[in-house]
Amino acid sequence: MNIFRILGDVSHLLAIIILLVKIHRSKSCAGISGKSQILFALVFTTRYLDLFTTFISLYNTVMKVIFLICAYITVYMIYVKFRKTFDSENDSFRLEFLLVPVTGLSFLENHSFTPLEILWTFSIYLESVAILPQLFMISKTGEAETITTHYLFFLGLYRALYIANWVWRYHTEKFYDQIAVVSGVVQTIFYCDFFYLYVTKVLKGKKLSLP
Amino acid sequence: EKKSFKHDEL
Repeated sequence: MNIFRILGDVSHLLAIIILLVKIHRSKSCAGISGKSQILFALVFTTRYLDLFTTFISLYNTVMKVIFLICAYITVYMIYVKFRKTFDSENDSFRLEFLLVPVTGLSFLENHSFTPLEILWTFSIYLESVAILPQLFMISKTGEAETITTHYLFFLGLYRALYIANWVWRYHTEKFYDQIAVVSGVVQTIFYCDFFYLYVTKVLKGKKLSLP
Repeated sequence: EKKSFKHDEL
């Protein structure tokens, strides 16, 4: 466990909590893609099945359980509790365009051809593209609430920190998981455009709006 | 040969 990994996990947790707090306080999930949140719930569900088979550490188990619970609460808030505020009109990304290739790829390129391992691989590939419905929604409406951009910033920061974590692990323990690293880099690239807007607009006190 | 990985990250 290194500093990048810890900070990455903290950023990830912070992003999820920011989103939950935003929905809870404003009693609205306007501007949030329910589809991205369903994908994240699916990512955690398929990845953390090893909760039943492998014990890594107390930290690992607790974080997994927290992520799972938060993901399902978020989906519940969007589709049940604050359903009326959900902008389904603009959440129109076609999920099959992500799910079909990701499923196919996880069968083709994995560490071993076993159900748990294929599901783990599926979750890694799916996570790398799960934010796309959210980014699509922002590009469609042309704007995002500032708190939503903070959510995206911490989610992107988590990915960037994980890359630093892998560089560190490669040099210190020769650890290198190609599937996770390649997917993680792809995922981080999706945030680059957003990072640029975040730094040039949101951090200067302006609202994120696209021309 | 494909190695079995221990997935210790989140």
